[in-house]
Amino acid sequence: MLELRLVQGSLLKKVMESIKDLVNDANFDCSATGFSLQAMDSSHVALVSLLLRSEGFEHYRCDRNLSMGMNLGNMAKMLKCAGNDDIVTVKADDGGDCVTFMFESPNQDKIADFEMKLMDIDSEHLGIPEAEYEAIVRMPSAEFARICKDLSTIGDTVVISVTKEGVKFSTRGDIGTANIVLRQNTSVDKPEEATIIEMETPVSLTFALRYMNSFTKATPLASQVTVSLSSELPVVVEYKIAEMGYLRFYLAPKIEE
Amino acid sequence: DPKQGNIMSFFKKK
Repeated sequence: MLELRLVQGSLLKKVMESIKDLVNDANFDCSATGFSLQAMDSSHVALVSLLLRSEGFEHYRCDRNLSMGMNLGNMAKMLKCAGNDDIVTVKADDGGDCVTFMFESPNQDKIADFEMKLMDIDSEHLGIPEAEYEAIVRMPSAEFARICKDLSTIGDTVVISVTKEGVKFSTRGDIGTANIVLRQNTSVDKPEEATIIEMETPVSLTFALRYMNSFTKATPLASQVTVSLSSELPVVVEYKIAEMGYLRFYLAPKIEE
Repeated sequence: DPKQGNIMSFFKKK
């Protein structure tokens, strides 16, 4: 038996909107630790890793580890029917072939339940090694989204370079080139507007903007995003989910042949 | 042009 009650149901709505276009089908894994997902996009270029820790739920019951295969587009459709202030409960029976999403309005005057069929998904779980990243950039998530969107109107790829001068995002296309440099800025009044650059070694990597733009659909989840870079490693774009966990996107770099 | 890497060449199957 699985029963997860999330008072801030909008978090789950936002998570689904962030990943539904990147990943078609995925297994949600439930254990004592929390509700998690790891899935690759169909071309195996990007990987999504989600963790919602059990402590973040108002009620968390998971009698035994359970893996539930879901079509993320269909799950997103159902969660879209929840109000932004609704409490969302996810329920499933051990060995059952469906999952129920229950939506309760804040004053309990509307209760809805949506039942969705589960599917068997043969997914490959990858081990993600702990890595010491050469450069970690923390910046406003809306700024990161803006840069990715702007650059994708010029070119298809972005070169992200971190030096002691700052972080540079560059692209080139048929019409010309673009470079955007952000410097460290910790002097802002609000911490969510800060840009913090931690650099061990200068690093420069090339990525497909199409994927970066897809990751930025998670912008409503967090005011800040962390971009971790190491040469020869996938970039990690992380959105923290307040007091519950994270949504991380890993993207394989483009490599010179 | 640089070639797109595959995520599975960086992270091993469990």
